[in-house]
Amino acid sequence: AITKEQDALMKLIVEAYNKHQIPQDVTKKLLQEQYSTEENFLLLTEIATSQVQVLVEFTKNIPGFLSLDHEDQIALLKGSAVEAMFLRSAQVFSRKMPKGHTEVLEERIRKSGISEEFITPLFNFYKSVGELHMVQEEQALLTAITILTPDRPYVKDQQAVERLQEPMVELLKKLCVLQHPQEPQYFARLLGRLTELRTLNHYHAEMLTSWRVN
Amino acid sequence: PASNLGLEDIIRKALMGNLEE
Repeated sequence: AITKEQDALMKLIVEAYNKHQIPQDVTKKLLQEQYSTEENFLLLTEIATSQVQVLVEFTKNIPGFLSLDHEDQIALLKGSAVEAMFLRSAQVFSRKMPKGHTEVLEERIRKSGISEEFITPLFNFYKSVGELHMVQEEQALLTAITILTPDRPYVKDQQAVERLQEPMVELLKKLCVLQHPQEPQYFARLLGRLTELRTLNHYHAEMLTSWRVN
Repeated sequence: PASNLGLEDIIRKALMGNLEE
């Protein structure tokens, strides 16, 4: 069972996850009709920027994060921003969206000058995350675990990061057993998504370059 | 690339935010 401390940790992470969301006025624009490729491009850039700001606000609430070395904080955030962004946006596609919203979002991403080579793996990821039907606690913890990945580039004190990540992984494992008793492989499937996320990192870097060329 | 620089600036600015609060 989940200990008192673990429960407190979970509540704190979920509360921070819910508190820091992309502002309504930004997401509302996503649903407005007929945008040109250029406007889609600018809109996606605006949302990506907002997601990074939301990511930092969320991360500040992760116990121990602000006591890490300042440059390591930057390295962790920089190294995980893209993954955290896709993990979060995946939930938009898997949550019960009002009729037609998902299609509009998908159309917007497809019509923003991003090459097909990147869009296919991105939507495969969204689909595989959607099939997991993650509960909110799992989404918040998985995001925190993604950010606290010790082997990001330029992280100096990896052990300090590991000490923060480890209890989160333990807690997520217990949560998966409690939430998905009939699926013993569920935790492993969640971690599998993190591996898939890392490949998106690579595609994202290439996508940015091709986007700029277009 | 410029976008990465942008990313780091956004992160540094948002992190510093807690000094103003």
